[in-house]
Parts: sequence; C-alpha cells; structure tokens
Amino acid sequence: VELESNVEQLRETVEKAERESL
Amino acid sequence: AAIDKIVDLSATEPLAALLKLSQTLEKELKVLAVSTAVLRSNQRSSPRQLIRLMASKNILPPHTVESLDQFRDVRNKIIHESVEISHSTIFKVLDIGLQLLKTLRQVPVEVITVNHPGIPIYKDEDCVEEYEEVKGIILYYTSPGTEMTKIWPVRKNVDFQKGDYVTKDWDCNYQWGQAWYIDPVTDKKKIAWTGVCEFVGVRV
Repeated sequence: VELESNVEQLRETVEKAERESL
Repeated sequence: AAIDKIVDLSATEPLAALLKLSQTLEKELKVLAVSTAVLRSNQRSSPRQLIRLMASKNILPPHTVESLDQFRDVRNKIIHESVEISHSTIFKVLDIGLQLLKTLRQVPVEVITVNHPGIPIYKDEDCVEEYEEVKGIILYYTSPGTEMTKIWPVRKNVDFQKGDYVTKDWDCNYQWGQAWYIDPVTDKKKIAWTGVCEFVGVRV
C-alpha cells in the first residue's frame, strides 16, 4: 500500500515537472 | 535509442528495464552536469549529490528535482522489497520514469554526442591526399528544439563509439588548416573546415 501511494505521488510530481519544463 | 531499448527490455524483463531506466537517468544527469560545467568529466559524484548540486545552481527546476528523488526512492523500494511486486506496478513506474527521462531532456542545455567516430580528412577538394595525423569526428549537437552536426579534427588514435556523450573541449595549441571529407551519408565531397582547433573532448 505504501509503495502504491509512493508511485501515485511520483506520478503527480512528474506531471508537475513536465508542465514546469514547457 | 535508450528509450527504445528500455521499452524492448520491459516486454520480457520489466525489473531489468527499470534498472536500465534508472541507470539512463543517472547517466543523463551526469551528462547535464558535465555539459553545464557543474561537474568535471573525471569527477565522481553520487546521483543524490548531483541532483542537489544542479538544483542549487538552478539547472534543474524544483519539480524535476523532487521527481528524481521520488523515483530513486520508489526504485529502491521495488528492488529491496521482500514481497514480490506485481508487473503492473513495475510497468506503471516504468511509464512514469520514461516520462521523467523525456522531461529531463527538455532541460535547456546543449548536449554533444558522437555521430561518426572518424572519417578520412583530405588536404585537397578532390579528396586524394589524406591528413596522416588526424581524422574527422562528426559531432551531433542537441538542445531542446534544435539539432545540428559539425565535423572536427581529432587524433587518429582517439577511439569513440557512435552515441557516446562527449565534453566540449578543444586544444587551440593544435590547429588544422583547410580540409575536405566525403560525407558518409550522401557520399559527396564537402569542405570540412577552413581552419580549426583540434577536438580533445572526452567521453562523459
């Protein structure tokens, strides 16, 4: 469960990083 | 090419693909650090230190820094987890990691790779009399949205592979006069340069 929540958090941060790079 | 290899590998060995992706991210971080002179090519630094260093110099934006840290944590958890991790979770992380790799490649830094490690260079436009000491190395310059190639003189014993990342170093104590080459793609004779310093970059 902890890993799954970490993966979800990672997905959100990477999406923010992607928007930031545009 | 790196992304294709990771995707191919994921079809049969998702965990190995995840490790490969992690190595690729670390390698590209190092290339960015060397390309921006944050790190010397022969200097060692842990990925975590590199991320901190590049964040402090504002080379990496904040969410990219956070993503890289979180990716490493997730990767470590997957590798060290005692229970078996489902393939679907690994695929999800792979997908996110590839997205992160593409984001990292958007960092506005010029990166140089070897496009052709060495072709004969001639003293005449008919390409008959070859330079004995040097060959031509074709470098590929990329930064987000732009790309170009350029040929430079390099010693014949310098051994690179196509795709190697290299540093931006020239030695102007050695300058080479006008030269021509036969373009390996079009097979046409072209002028290489009118007078340039010798390329002495090293592999990153």
